[in-house]
Amino acid sequence: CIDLTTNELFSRNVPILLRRLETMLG
Amino acid sequence: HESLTILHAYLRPQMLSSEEPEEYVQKLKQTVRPLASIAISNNNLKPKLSSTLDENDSGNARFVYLSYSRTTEKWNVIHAVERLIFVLEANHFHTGVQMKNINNNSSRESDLHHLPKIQSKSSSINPNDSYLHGFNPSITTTTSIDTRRIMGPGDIRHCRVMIVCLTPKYFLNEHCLNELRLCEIYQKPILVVLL
Repeated sequence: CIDLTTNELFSRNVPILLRRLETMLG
Repeated sequence: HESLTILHAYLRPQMLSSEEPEEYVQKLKQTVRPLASIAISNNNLKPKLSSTLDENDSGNARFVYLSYSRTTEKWNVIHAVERLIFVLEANHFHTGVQMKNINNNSSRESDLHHLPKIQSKSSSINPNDSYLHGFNPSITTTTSIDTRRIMGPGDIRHCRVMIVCLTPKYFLNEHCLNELRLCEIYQKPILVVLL
């Protein structure tokens, strides 16, 4: 679960989200 | 065999009967036999995720379905979703939302003219962040020239991953539940983000 509830968290966690997506898509 | 061990470890302490362990294990083996046959038959099948389709359809290869609240929230979730969509599209994931520029100019500067307006409490986003690809939340823009195809639950079967944009209200929403069920039916991986 990735927290994007604030701008700061969005900036910090979106790269994590992207990395996870890349991993899931192989 | 691993499943059997797990079942044994889990169930054995809960057994109240005084059965001999060997008899118990034999019964357990009988019970899991149908599961084993299902596993074997599944292994003989082609990958059943839409990856088979996706390989032949590059449009779906990076299609990410976003599940989010369409109902009224305490704050405008749509803006946060649009922001997320922009980042995903900028990083070559497809969300089904096509943003076309009237000027047909592919430069990053021109992208700023059709970015969604972000309503944020603070502007702590660093526009130089690489994943933003030119995204600048301080720019007030309009979405009126966007060409958008709204994704619906029927598109879930074609996605590679579903991102569930959870809010406390959406978590209790029937719509959310339905899309999660569809995701389960089509065996799509799920990423949960909190908005």
